[in-house]
Amino acid sequence: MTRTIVIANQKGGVGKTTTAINLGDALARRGNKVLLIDCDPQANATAGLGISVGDRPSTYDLLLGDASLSDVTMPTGFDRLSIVPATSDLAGAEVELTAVMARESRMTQALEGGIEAYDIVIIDCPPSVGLLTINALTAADEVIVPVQCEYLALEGLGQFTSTLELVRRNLNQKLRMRGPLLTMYDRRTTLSQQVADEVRSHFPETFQTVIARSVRLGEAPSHGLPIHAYDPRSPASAAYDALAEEVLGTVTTV
Amino acid sequence: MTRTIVIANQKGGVGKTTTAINLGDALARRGNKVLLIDCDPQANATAGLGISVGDRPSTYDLLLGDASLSDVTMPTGFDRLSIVPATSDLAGAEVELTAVMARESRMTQALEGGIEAYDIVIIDCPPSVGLLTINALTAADEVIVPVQCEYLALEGLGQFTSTLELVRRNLNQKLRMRGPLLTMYDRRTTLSQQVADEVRSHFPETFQTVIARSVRLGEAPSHGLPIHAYDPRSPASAAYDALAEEVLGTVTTV
Ligand SMILES: Nc1ncnc2c1ncn2[C@@H]1O[C@H](COP(=O)(O)OP(=O)(O)OP(=O)(O)O)[C@@H](O)[C@H]1O
Ligand SMILES: Nc1ncnc2c1ncn2[C@@H]1O[C@H](COP(=O)(O)OP(=O)(O)OP(=O)(O)O)[C@@H](O)[C@H]1O
Ligand SMILES: [Mg+2]
Ligand SMILES: [Mg+2]
Repeated sequence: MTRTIVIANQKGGVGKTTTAINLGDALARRGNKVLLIDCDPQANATAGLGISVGDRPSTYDLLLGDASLSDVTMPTGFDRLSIVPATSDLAGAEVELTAVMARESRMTQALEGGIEAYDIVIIDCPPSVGLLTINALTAADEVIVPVQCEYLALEGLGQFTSTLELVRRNLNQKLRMRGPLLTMYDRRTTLSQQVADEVRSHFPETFQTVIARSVRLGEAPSHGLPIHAYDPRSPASAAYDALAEEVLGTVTTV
Repeated sequence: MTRTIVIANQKGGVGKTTTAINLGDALARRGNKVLLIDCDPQANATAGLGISVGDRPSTYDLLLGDASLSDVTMPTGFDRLSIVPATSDLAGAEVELTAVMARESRMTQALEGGIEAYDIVIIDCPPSVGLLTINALTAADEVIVPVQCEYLALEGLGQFTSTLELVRRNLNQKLRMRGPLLTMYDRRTTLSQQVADEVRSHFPETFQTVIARSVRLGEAPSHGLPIHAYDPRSPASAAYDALAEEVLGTVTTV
């Protein structure tokens, strides 16, 4: 049974793409066949793995064109990790989807044609709750919500979880919040600890794994590499390995 | 002549809100009457100044309702700095604006009624190029584009500047890119220096002022304070003062 995991949060710069790439890679290294779908017009997951799309079909064609899942899927060069890349065309999809019938379910329909070939599908989302993120959430089994350990990031978490509730009630009853994931934790500051305590007290399903702030995570995408390929002995690589173990171990039915 | 400055970048978490709040405050402390408009449904500029809106009218009512500029403007408690606050209603505005006539010019029309009371208007945008950001850009004289000194942030700058060109050609001929602003610069890493050099070589109008990474900037909004009120002797406060001087000193007509 394929698990579709969406990485989403409307707050920007909280580590969605970094989590999608590195969790995907860690799950693939543990023997799972993983498909990473870049659903963000910024195409950071695509660039962060060093993928050049050229004029091949991409997520835009999957949602709005006639391309099938196998038409748009590309290898990444990492074992068992494939990608559906994004291009900047996807920026037009938000507006173009508005007029399409069953506009929230285009991703769900697109995945029906071939998803069983994968153990896990991971979808990276843009920092908004427009039709691209709604499409991903409608197709999802679970959602991981990266939350930066900073005050402003905390503000938006409540707003985002009420959006998840709306999607669950109106579009996708099976949608489960797997939990907030604390990111960019800086042990030198009390702010990080305060935000972490606050998130854990409001959301008991918060991941045990915490991703600390690490310059290596900022460097890895400029080499087109997941953190394990870039610096396998770094704490950041170990943290994403621990996250993969946690994701494989349990699924919170909250 | 009132200057309308928009702070925008579709990349998330690059310091848009932090720049809007602290540049606004620094300009107000230099004797300018400043209006800060929170055009992001996350309402981080509103929360970062400790403003509670209650059921007062907000940016949503300015764009979609019958509220005038003076109806929605509130004091911030800081001299000469007023705010048009945001609420989460604004999240619905993107979709609701789609069907409205002259949907890109709602902000321009709204500001016509009363903007001359201010020397400078600053508009904080969400991390996307939907109708909220397009409305802000259509009303703008100039745009400041915060760019985090990280690889992934660099990727999107080219995409964003082509969006600016589209807006200038189709909606607002007076729109000028005032320049990229380098943020979260970490002098301990070579990555920051590489990104900074790359941005300056592609965009000669990049601000001289660089905002270094500083925990104090992450802490200040949790107290509802601009950096100068929170820690006036901090390097971050000095950096935003220097930015204000630079903004007042020249306007690049690029
Ligand atoms: N734990 C970390 N420590 C340090 N830097 C990090 C960490 N995680 C991510 N980064 C860096 O921070 C920036 C933001 O991360 P990322 O792009 O993954 O966030 P995002 O939520 O996907 O952003 P967006 O909202 O624009 O999609 C990137 O430059 C990334 O390399
Ligand atoms: N120079 C800096 N050093 C350290 N932290 C910073 C700096 N500037 C901003 N921050 C913190 O980084 C986070 C992101 O900044 P901010 O929210 O201003 O970005 P943004 O571009 O407005 O995000 P969004 O795309 O979600 O609107 C915030 O928690 C903020 O407090
Ligand atoms: Mg991203
Ligand atoms: Mg912001």
